This record gives sequence, structure tokens and C-alpha cells, in this order.
Amino acid sequence: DSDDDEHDEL
Amino acid sequence: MNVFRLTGDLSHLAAIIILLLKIWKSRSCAGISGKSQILFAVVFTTRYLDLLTSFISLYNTSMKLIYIGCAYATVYLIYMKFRATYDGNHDSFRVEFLVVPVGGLAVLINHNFSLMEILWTFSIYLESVAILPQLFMISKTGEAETITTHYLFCLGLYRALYLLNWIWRYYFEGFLDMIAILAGLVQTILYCDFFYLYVTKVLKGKKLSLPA
Repeated sequence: DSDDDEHDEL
Repeated sequence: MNVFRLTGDLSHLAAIIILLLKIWKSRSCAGISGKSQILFAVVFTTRYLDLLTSFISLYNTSMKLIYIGCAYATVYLIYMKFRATYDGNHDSFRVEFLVVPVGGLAVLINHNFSLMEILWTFSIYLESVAILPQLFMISKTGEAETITTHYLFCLGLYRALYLLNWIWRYYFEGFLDMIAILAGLVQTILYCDFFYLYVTKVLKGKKLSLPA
């Protein structure tokens, strides 16, 4: 699980 | 990207465009809560700050820009261009009762204690309750125009479809974002009463009016 706080949802 | 997320996004887009067209074509924002629309503009602004820091896809960037642009256009139409038709007396929900607790909750419960992440969390929590001024306004006036109910239906459907998207992503990608899921659940539940009225009245050709 990457913890790069990227949110790909809208 | 799965079918639930795509249809959810398109339903969200349809809601936003239905509302803009309704106001533009009728030259009136009667029955629309300006406060809910301001909250949605705040939601998009605080959530999509990552437009400035990271690129995910052309789809992602363009949808974000469209959502933000339409949100501000809607606020402009309500408070500037068609201000004379804005029904401020019935739009009396106290938004500070939403914004302040939601801000506190975002600071307390988040994935990561950084400014961007807290603002993202704030936007997720705020979105879940941002429709309340609009629903409050309808309960106060006791009725809604049919086109307004189509807007609300698409807007409610979007988060319900996102719930299916998260179930899908959990099973097939092992993806689990409890903040988004719980807030999305709250958001969808708030529409349930309205969904019932929409199916039993509006889809049968009747105007949505509440018993006095």
C-alpha cells in the first residue's frame, strides 16, 4: 500500500 | 477506473450541468440554495489543490477543472447575474453549523497530518453534508421544481455509485479508504428520503411537494 497521499478519485 | 466510478463521475457531471442549464435557461435561481452551491465550490477548491502539485491523468485533470469551473459559474449566476431571483429568505440554513464541526473533524481524523491532506479530508467531510441547506430549503418551501429534483437525483446517485466503486476496488484492487467510504455513506443516506420521493412522485409525473 503506497502512502504517497495521492487521491486519484474525484 | 471501473464502470461504477465512470458512471458516478458522469452522473456528477450531469447534475452540475443540469443545474447550470436550469438557471441559465429560466434566467432564475428560484428554489436553489446558494449556500449549498457555495459549499460545493469550497469542496472542489479544497479537494483539487493537488492540481497544482501532481498530475494523475488527463481525465482526472480535465474533470477537476470542469467541476471547479462549473461550481464557480453556478455561484456567480446565483449571487451576481440572477441575484434578483435568489430566494434568500428561504435559504436560511446556518452553514457555520456544518463548516466548523467538519473543520474540527478533518483536523482530528485524517490519513496524514499535512495541510493538503487535512484540506482534502475537510472537502470529503464537507461534501457529505453540503446538500443540507438545499434539502432544508425544500422542506421549508414544501416543494421543488421537477428539474431541481433531477439535479438532486443525479447528485445523490453519484455518491451511491461511488460506494459500489469502493466495494469493487476493495475486492479487485485491495483499495480501502475509510474516510471516503464513511463520508460517502453518510452522504448517500442523506439522500434516501429524497430518492423515495423522487421514485414515488417525480418519476410518475407528479411535482415534488411535501405535505404541509
